[in-house]
Amino acid sequence: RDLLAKNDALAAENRAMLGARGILALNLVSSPGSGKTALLVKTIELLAGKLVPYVVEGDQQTTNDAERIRETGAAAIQINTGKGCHLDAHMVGHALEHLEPAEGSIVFIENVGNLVCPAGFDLGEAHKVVILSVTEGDDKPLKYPDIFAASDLVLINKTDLLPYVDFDMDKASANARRVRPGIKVLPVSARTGEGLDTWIAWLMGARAMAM
Amino acid sequence: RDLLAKNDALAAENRAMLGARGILALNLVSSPGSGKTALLVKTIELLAGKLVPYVVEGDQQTTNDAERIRETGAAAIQINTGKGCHLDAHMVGHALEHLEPAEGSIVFIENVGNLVCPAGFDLGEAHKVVILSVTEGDDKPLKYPDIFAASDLVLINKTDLLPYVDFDMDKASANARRVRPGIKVLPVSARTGEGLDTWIAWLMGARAMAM
Ligand SMILES: Nc1nc2c(ncn2[C@@H]2O[C@H](COP(=O)(O)OP(=O)(O)OP(=O)(O)O)[C@@H](O)[C@H]2O)c(=O)[nH]1
Ligand SMILES: Nc1nc2c(ncn2[C@@H]2O[C@H](COP(=O)(O)OP(=O)(O)OP(=O)(O)O)[C@@H](O)[C@H]2O)c(=O)[nH]1
Ligand SMILES: [Mg+2]
Ligand SMILES: [Mg+2]
Repeated sequence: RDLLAKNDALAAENRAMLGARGILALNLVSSPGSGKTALLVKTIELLAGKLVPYVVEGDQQTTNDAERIRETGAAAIQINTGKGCHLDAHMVGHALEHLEPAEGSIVFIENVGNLVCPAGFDLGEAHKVVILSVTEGDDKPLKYPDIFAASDLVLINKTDLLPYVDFDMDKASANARRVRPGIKVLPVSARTGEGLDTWIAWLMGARAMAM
Repeated sequence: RDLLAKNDALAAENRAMLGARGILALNLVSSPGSGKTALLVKTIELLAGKLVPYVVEGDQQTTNDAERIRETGAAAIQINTGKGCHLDAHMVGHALEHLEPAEGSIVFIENVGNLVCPAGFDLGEAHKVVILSVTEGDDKPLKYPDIFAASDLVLINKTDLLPYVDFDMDKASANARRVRPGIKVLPVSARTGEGLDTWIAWLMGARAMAM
């Protein structure tokens, strides 16, 4: 498809620009309300003194998420996609021009809440990270396989709610690995902080590989 | 857009066919994992002896949801959209030909889990019903306005989890009404059955209007 080819070309340009500056870019994808922004807020606090974070926020409407990020002191830019169900490389390229992320920094791209559309749109990131909430059900990796197949890490969020939901962590992990063998699975809670140390270690490892 | 016009024409055909047979069709939309299938299973049990239900299930992959519906004894047909992020009127028209719903019955269309794409695609339904889970956050109606603007009823599901999440029911309702003045708001729990009597009453009212 011609639009896809065009997007891939722009994504390659983004990737080259980021690579030249040793910047790690991550594309965070999930359903609406799985906790992407909450996790980013916690992550930015834990990265203090370690890494300078920049955030590209994508939403149909509002600047709510960029404002939540800015409350941490980190730089954020909001893209509104209107009717669009995903960010694309063109939008992200422009956002990066505005943000001017420093060499060796980390850029988090929070995609529009959608478990389908972002799968096919490369933004120039080093990795896609998919977030699945324990409230959403353990069958979701099989029902929405493309986004899991495109991701290198799945953060299973809201583990603090496990006592009140019927979510089978082993089943969910097995399902994710079925569609993406080798995917890393990490249970976390943006609320209690559980698992976040391991997430930060993964981030620092990924960033070392980006230098 | 030409594809949209084509879809609208087919949706009008579906609507005419359903209308001629006095059938109420509802298009259920929500994020992945908000509880559409769980609510349908409970609803079908409560409709026993009242209405004959048929279900059109839409998912990227698997027949999981259609199988869950069939376990209730109700007729269901599964559509797999592959990479598609929403059902369209063409797919639904074919599904209805297969299901052959009886006169005066009710057809539930469970759309692909997605808070963005289904907004612009008429399927021929009488109403869109959007489901928002209390775990997803009370700002979602503002961030994903098109789907709420297209809906006549919002079911706020998983109220049993309210003690463990920071969800403001009044804020969520106000946000929904801001993007769709006149929208009905109904708190429910597919798990405990809370609010389902009122949902059934709304259904029976909608069906009376379809005769
Ligand atoms: N209990 C619990 N709630 C959480 C956790 N993480 C996030 N939440 C809540 O989940 C809701 C949604 O969180 P967000 O951070 O807005 O989710 P999001 O993925 O950024 O949503 P979109 O950007 O709209 O797609 C909010 O009410 C959060 O407080 C968690 O670990 N535990
Ligand atoms: N606590 C609680 N859990 C619920 C409720 N309703 C559904 N769930 C759970 O939420 C998860 C997702 O439910 P589903 O019925 O699969 O959601 P869905 O909207 O049909 O998901 P998709 O079809 O994939 O978009 C399952 O683990 C359900 O058991 C509820 O009222 N309370
Ligand atoms: Mg967010
Ligand atoms: Mg379902």
